[in-house]
Amino acid sequence: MIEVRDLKKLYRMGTETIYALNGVNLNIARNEYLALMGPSGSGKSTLMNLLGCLDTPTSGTYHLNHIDVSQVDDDELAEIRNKEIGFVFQTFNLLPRLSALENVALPLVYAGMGRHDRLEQAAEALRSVGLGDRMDHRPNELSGGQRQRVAVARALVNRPSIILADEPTGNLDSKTSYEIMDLFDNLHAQGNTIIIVTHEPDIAQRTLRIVKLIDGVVESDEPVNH
Amino acid sequence: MIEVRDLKKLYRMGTETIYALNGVNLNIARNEYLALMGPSGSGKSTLMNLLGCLDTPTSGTYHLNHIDVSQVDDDELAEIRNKEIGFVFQTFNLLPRLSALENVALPLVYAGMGRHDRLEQAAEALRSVGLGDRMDHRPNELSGGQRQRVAVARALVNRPSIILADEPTGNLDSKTSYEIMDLFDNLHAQGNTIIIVTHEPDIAQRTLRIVKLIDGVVESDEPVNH
Ligand SMILES: Nc1ncnc2c1ncn2[C@@H]1O[C@H](COP(=O)(O)OP(=O)(O)OP(=O)(O)O)[C@@H](O)[C@H]1O
Ligand SMILES: Nc1ncnc2c1ncn2[C@@H]1O[C@H](COP(=O)(O)OP(=O)(O)OP(=O)(O)O)[C@@H](O)[C@H]1O
Ligand SMILES: [Mg+2]
Ligand SMILES: [Mg+2]
Repeated sequence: MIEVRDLKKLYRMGTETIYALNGVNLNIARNEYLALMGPSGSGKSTLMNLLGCLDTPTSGTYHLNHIDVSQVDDDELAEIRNKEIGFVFQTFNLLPRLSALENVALPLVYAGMGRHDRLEQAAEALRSVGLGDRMDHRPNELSGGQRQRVAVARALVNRPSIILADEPTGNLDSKTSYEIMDLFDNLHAQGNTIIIVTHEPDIAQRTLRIVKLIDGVVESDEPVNH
Repeated sequence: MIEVRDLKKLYRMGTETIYALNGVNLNIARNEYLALMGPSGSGKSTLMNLLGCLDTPTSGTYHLNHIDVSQVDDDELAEIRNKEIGFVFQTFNLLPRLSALENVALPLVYAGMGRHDRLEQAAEALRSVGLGDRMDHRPNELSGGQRQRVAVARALVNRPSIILADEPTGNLDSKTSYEIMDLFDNLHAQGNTIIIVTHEPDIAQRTLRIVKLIDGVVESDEPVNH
């Protein structure tokens, strides 16, 4: 369902060219459970942004469900993003003036859901990440790990079939990060496709396949031994 | 040198009161190397902000080098912060329109250092965290782990004697986080006091003492067995 061929993303900085991605090839089937690892700066977030249709490559192709994403117009791309894909950002990207509940409800506004239903569905998503007692707090009234969990809840609230989580447990203690991984395990068991960037081997060991990037290319792509 | 007695920090949210810190007692001597751990929301960042003189408690006392910090006026407090304390924020807090180099040089502006010297000292700090080739990038042109390392470099550039690092390796792969810990080890060997919030046991094991918080109070305070 995800087919990436020779994907490149370059940035020109003055006389220098930075190859954030330098020819990535990847096939990801429906209902896969994959960890994306690699050193800081190796291109993981860049790849995630491309997979999430938040950015466009410099060259190469990305087919999502047999559609060449580069041939799709902006409105249709926005629709794919909102309906199909849930994205947890490495830097959370919460809106500072909205409460946790309003932040999580935002994707449901785009989905055209009525106010009562979306606040109820957002509340349920927040409870599923252990933040039932923090719904009215704004992001600056939350701890780092609580903001991270609001970002996770927001990515899941629209019940997307593809979940792209960029370091979803980086700010969490062991117990809380295992609770978040239990949540992802359940979503995987329900048939969804889960791609998690992590630098923690314990977290990666809970998935079924580990893809390692180095300097913008795939260095290894192996199933997890259970 | 750090003496905290019955420190409390409360937030009133409508009818509810949240006890972010609920009576913390702690003594930290010069040249200690301490890890602060605990579940998400247990009060670690709140305590770090109080120790870093970035916030004031609701009640209790904080003596830094025998000075009662609550009795100090704002100018003197700012001076203590800029000269004595290096702070790595959990959410980095970099200025988006400045390059990595300019961000790291900022504490030296407050220290009254001339432009040439501060850019040189900032460049050295960035090289020490492996970002010698990213100095002109702005924060949105850096990976998550690179931004984190800029935040570390900025905390160290003024050569403070107390380093407060709130999750300095949360976005880093193993190899890069060990390089950052080597840096902290060296600073400790030079006589400085290092307090690191971490949720990773491997990182905590590299320090000499682990303080665990739970629900805003100290649950345990133990030396590390080496
Ligand atoms: N401005 C605020 N208003 C209300 N509650 C707050 C505010 N700031 C923090 N809190 C609450 O205080 C508690 C402690 O927050 P703190 O940021 O110190 O936790 P932490 O231990 O650093 O957590 P994490 O590991 O997730 O970063 C949290 O439950 C948080 O929701
Ligand atoms: N807008 C940009 N302009 C120039 N270089 C960029 C830009 N965005 C990212 N880069 C560079 O591209 C490389 C890959 O960045 P990316 O964010 O994908 O890394 P990452 O693997 O997610 O790292 P981390 O683990 O630290 O989050 C980095 O070296 C970064 O400096
Ligand atoms: Mg990243
Ligand atoms: Mg914190």
